[in-house]
Amino acid sequence: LVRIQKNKAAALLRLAARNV
Amino acid sequence: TKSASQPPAGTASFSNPGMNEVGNFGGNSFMPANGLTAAQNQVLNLIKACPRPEGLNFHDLKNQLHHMTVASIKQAVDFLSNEGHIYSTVDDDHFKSTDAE
Repeated sequence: LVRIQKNKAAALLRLAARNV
Repeated sequence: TKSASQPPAGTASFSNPGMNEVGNFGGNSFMPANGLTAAQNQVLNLIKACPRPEGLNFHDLKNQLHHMTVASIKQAVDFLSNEGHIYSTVDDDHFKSTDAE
């Protein structure tokens, strides 16, 4: 579960970084 | 006798300002503004459409995209997760989308 949340957080960060 | 009051049925005045110019990339029928290829979009849409909390299994992806090779699906998945559109959940074969709509 922690792993999933970590992956999600990382993915959201990547997405956010791209959208800047 | 013709009634002028009725508009012709065929006119779909469905204008979407700003959105229509993007789609004309060669023969690639639809390529939305997100910069993904058609294959990547299909993969993303399937993952998006999966209601399960653990996300979509790679196996399901493969079964629903008969026309794509395993390698090209993997490639699309790789790309999408690199971009942050999807992420793996319970294991490396399950994916969920970050794109909340």
